[in-house]
Amino acid sequence: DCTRVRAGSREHESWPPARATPGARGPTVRTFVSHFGDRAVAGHLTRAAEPLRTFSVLEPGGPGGCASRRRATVEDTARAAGCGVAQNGGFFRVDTGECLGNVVSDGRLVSNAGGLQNAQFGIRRDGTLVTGYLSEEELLDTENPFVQLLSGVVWLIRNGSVYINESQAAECDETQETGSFSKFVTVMSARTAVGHDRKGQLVLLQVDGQTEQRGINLWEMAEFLLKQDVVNAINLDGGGSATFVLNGTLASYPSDHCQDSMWRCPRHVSTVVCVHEPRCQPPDCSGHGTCVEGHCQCTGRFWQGAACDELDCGPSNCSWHGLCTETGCRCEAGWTGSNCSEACPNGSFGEDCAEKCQCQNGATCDPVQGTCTCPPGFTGDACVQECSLGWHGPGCQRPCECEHQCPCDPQTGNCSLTRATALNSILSQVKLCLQPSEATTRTGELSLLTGTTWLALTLALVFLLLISMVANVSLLLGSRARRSRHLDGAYVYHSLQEMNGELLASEKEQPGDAQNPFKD
Amino acid sequence: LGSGASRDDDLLLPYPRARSRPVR
Repeated sequence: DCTRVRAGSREHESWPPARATPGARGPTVRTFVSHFGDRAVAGHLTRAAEPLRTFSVLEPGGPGGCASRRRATVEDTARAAGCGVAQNGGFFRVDTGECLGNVVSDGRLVSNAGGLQNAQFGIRRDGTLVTGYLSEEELLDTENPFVQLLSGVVWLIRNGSVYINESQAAECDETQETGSFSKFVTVMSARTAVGHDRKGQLVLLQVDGQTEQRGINLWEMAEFLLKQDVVNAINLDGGGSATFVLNGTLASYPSDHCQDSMWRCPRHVSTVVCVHEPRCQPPDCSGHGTCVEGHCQCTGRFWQGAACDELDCGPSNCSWHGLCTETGCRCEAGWTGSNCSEACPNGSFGEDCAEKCQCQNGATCDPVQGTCTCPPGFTGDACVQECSLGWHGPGCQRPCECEHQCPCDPQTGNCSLTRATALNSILSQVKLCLQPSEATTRTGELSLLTGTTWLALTLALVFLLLISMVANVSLLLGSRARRSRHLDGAYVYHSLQEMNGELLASEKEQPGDAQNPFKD
Repeated sequence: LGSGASRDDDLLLPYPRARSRPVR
């Protein structure tokens, strides 16, 4: 059918991957000569377990073969890829070598048919086997992408039933003369097919023949496959393309003639289906292991899983305090130990407890950040500062609650308020803020101090009083003596009267007085 | 094995070679 289905979902069957069979052996190849009608037909039937790891679609002559429209014999392609069993794969343009249909090889999208509806067979990343019709959108799925896929013509068996008639309707353009398509179905010829059985094993069928002379038609091939317990299968290229290669050597009878028509030569075909030693999935073991006989042997102690893509640090899972890495638990800041189960020892903090705490005065150090939780009475980054007045408690976060804004004990917060009153005579009331205990002793001291002070002060004042009294008395006595002495002297006191500048006549200088020094 | 190239003379094609299938 020539319609292109870009989006949406088309008819196909998905067969979940079979559980890995430990110790699964390599592929089994059966050779047969069976009778179809009056014809004896020879061929090979191959079964392979774990197709996700043992089946590949190969480009002719290796990667890039489709892009360069290369053609190669199945032997050449199979040998290069180390295939134990190989057959020709999808259809191609004989004149140009172009790969036809969809091709996905080892996880690489090689060719996109743009939604053309032909029979598809593929394996998704999780091992699901897909058979049937796909839209382009389904081909390009990224959730569970195809790792192998190729296109055939005619879906032979769907879910255990022959599906040829439905295929003709889906894959043949009813407007086009269907003569060639139905002839393609009913003519006897060499045939190949790919599918899977109920155990989820890959099944390859190759039948010798020559178009219109030997071999089988698609109805007979479908019946043969049903008898072999095949559940889903599609028809691949036949006629002169039908080729079976075992361990890199041609093991079937191709129908194409060689240049010397005496002989038969295997055709240079396009894609190849290959059964090989179990490959690791992904082949490089996610970069964390080596593939040995199809099983990943993970490097290091912590990469685990079939694909070496899971990190496992043990049941403790790094005690939820760390991240499991390929070198083991990488602990979060503040934790240490092989399972990150130990908090940083005292005095250290941070990643791997590599930092040194700076906290002082018995402050606790946060094992993660290294921040200090100060004890009561201290503050600051390293808890080296004492609380400033009026604050107390851890980190000095609490204001003192004392009367008169008195400070309190920085550690306990106890107020020290005592209203100590001093000597009421001299000192007015003095509010002193002392610790209660200190207050009592200090009050005692204070009162002692007050008493002594007052006493000293009193004595000092009395002493001063006495001195001044003595001084006054002595001055008094002194002056009396002098006066008596002075009165006997040759002079008398005159009060000076310099009234307006003139002296009274009587007062003019009297002789003899001049010698007297005692004149005032 | 030196089988040499085949003549591609046994073609089994599902669609006629005459014309490519018209895309509708």
